[in-house]
Amino acid sequence: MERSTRSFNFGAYHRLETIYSWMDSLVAQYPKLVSKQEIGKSYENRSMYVLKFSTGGNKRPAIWIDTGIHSREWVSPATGVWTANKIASDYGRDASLTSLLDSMDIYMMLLTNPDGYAYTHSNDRMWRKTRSRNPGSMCRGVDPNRNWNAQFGGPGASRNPCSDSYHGPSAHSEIEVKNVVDFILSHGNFKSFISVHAYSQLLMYPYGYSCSAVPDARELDTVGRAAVQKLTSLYGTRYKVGSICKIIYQASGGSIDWSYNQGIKYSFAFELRDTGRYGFILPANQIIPTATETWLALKHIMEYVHKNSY
Amino acid sequence: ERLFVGDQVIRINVESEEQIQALQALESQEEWKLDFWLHPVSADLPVDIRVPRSSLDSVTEYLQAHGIPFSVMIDNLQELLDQERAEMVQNQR
Repeated sequence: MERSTRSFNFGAYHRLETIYSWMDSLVAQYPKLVSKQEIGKSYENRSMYVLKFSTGGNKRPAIWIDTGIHSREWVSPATGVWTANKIASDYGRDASLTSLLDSMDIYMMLLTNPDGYAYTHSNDRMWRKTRSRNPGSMCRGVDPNRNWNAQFGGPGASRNPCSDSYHGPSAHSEIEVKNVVDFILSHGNFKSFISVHAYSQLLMYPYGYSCSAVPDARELDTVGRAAVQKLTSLYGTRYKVGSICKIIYQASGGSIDWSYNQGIKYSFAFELRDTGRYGFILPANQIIPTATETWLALKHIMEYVHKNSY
Repeated sequence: ERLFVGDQVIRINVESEEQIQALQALESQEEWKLDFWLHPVSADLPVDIRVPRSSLDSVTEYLQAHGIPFSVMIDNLQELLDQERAEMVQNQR
């Protein structure tokens, strides 16, 4: 058992139960800053938790960070765990983070697709989707990043339940997506929405469903490029920056398209590193370097959001 | 528990629009059960495909027939997964 945040090995991959248990120890270690909220249950009835970093106030302007929406992208939640610890331990030490948390909240969802994550540990390491049943099909699961109400069912998503990019029967049909949607809407004061995927080193902004530029494209591009410059400064990891549609492919029903259309201007998606040898099997000894470089970019975005309130 | 013995992950650095189209056609070959880790979209990004052992010959032939060079990124996926699992067990201990 990894009993405390001090003995926890951040340079290892962990099972869902271990991460959930570690979240409790983080809350116990930083009770005035960190709390854990259950925002609902998954399809297979697993709890879905967010970590809230807050120094007080009520529904302060907030930043959302989710990791692990695609279950096989293990370095994403592993980076999330390291990042959550970093935020908690740097509060009161790092001036800009402290200033941010004195007026804003940060919410982190470390395992956005808990059923899928558990399934990658028990049955199929390469599983990407949720685990919901699809009536009339032998194949299970919906791509939770094609299930948001952002031109749902449009180009770049599959109608085939056996596809890894199946969009599902309707927008927000996946309870995991709906739980996040309901939470974001009920809060009502998110200023930034950051979704963390892996791999291939990209920092993206909306849209994915359309190759048209969003009204804030120029600003998002500038912020993204500055964030990536900081990321790259640590180990030289090279990122591409651009809209989802322009730097990967057209993909409808994605989370940051939805958040942007809800008025959350600073919506970004990361594809964390794999420099080209391992894909989803990124060795555990690269977790901390990945998290450390990613933190520089995340921090830049968060600082920018803090200084440019709207 | 699913095993990936002999599955390879291949990488293709796409050089032309024709190659992208040939790879996109490959995506629709359902019987080969290919798992596109990175999809064919532009010449700027590589394409990574997990190829089940049973489809290796067919895919190799297809790529050669279309003049598409590739390199093997992961020779045997299961070996990496076994290492990953052993490491996790050790960490848990």
